[in-house]
Amino acid sequence: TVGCVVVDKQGHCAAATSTGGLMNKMTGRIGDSPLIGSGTYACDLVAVSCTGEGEAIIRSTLAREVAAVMEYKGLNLHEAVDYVIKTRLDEGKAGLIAVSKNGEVACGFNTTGMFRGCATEDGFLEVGVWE
Amino acid sequence: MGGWAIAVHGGAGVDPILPNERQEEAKRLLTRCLDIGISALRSNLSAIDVVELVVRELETDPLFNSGRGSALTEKGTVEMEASIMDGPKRRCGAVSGLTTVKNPISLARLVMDKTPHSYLGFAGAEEFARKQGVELVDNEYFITEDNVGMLKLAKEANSILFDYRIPTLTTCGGSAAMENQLQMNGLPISLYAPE
Repeated sequence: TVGCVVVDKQGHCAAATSTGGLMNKMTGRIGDSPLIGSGTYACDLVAVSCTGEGEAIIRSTLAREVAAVMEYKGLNLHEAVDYVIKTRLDEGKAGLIAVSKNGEVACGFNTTGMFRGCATEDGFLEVGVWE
Repeated sequence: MGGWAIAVHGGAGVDPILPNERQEEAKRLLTRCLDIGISALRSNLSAIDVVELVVRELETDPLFNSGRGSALTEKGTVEMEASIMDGPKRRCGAVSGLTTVKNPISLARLVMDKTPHSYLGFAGAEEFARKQGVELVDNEYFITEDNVGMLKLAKEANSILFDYRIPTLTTCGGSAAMENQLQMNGLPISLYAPE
């Protein structure tokens, strides 16, 4: 799975996710990536793209959950990402990337690693695989 | 307003014994995609245009599991899916079951922009793609030699594998599985491809 989340200079957020799914999957299987609110979500606060165990991400509506805890619990982006990865995945393994309308960027995962990169306007740039 | 920001991913669930050269290859691709996104943002492209642009690049490169390089079904074919969402008005578009659309994310964008719907799948999505004139390719275009080998391993293990793109056959086969005690979904982590 691949994904990208962006907040532009106007503070507008957007998310995109694309995948081939699982190796040896049944034909007709649909994972989390095309499901708005599960693998992909964006609103006026935040944009999120997920990857990992699709069925677990669907059960937890993971992407929307990040936005929800920001809206209803008042968490900031990093707190929201940590919270959903730790409390919403049950036994599932997954990761996500997110940006907020304020120009923050965050990623979280409970797998061994996640191929990821991020950058911000103030010059921060990071590419990583492991924790 | 905090300025622009961008993040990209190429899947989670990385094989702990992933060779260094494969890690570096992945980092190079992620860096290239970040650079494309950064340039677009500096040129004042909107967030929705930038996410589509960057994901198209990731779909076109066979390294990760999307577009060319997608995981294979039990029949050895490729069925792709994608979605896109624009935050300000919560507009969204999604597609599933694509077999010939070169860049699924752009078809998802067209669903969002050109239809009254949010999600098209399988034959209907392919028909919409033809009507929109998007670039189509044979299903074989998406199938890589590495993935054919991984499907063979998956069938031998009688398991469904997460979309491990990067591991070589020697790192995701049965012997590696025996050496590695980490498990995901009840299966050795080395049997998975990082999604």
